[in-house]
Amino acid sequence: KADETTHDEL
Amino acid sequence: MNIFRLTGDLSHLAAIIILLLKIWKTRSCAGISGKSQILFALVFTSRYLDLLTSFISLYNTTMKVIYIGCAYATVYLIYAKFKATYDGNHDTFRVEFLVVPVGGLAFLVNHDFSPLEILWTFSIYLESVAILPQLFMISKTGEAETITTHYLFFLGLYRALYLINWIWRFYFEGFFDMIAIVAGVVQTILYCDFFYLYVTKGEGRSQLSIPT
Repeated sequence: KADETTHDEL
Repeated sequence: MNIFRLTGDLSHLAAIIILLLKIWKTRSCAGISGKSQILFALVFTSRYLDLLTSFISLYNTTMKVIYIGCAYATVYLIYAKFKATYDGNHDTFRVEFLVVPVGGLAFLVNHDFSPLEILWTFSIYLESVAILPQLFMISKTGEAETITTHYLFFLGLYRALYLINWIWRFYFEGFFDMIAIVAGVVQTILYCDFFYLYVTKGEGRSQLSIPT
């Protein structure tokens, strides 16, 4: 879950 | 990071800078929809709150700060400094018809029901329709300055490049974000009509005339 909500794109 | 995402970001940055310089140099925001610029400022504000909570990279942070700064500077130039040149009579799109449904959708369809994530989702949905007041204004006036068409071209190109970036990331990293992809497809489709005119009529004409 966590990885999905860390957005690395602008 | 891949070449499509990098050129996409640079295309986006180019669009933002072109618009800011156009208004600053000509000291006029004629033909520019202030409503769209307010929506973009709202998009960046709601999307980049994670500047306060997480650090991705220097590039990521720097670009976010530049985007937010330029967005607010553009809104300031339109509504304060060069207010006299703002064409309010043609900038009449009812943005509440965009913000309210997008806000509701962000609550219904998101990856995680947390404040930051809902705001991110809201910004993704809003960005896909934020250009509508600008396109509507151009269709009303029936023309656009050449520099404005270049602004729109790079702005539309950036999300189209992001679509390729998502294909690339799905193929090589197995990464995909359905919300961003669907919104990105909608956003790019909205520019198709403009892209056609930009390519077919952009050459040789001083003004882009969109049949109203």
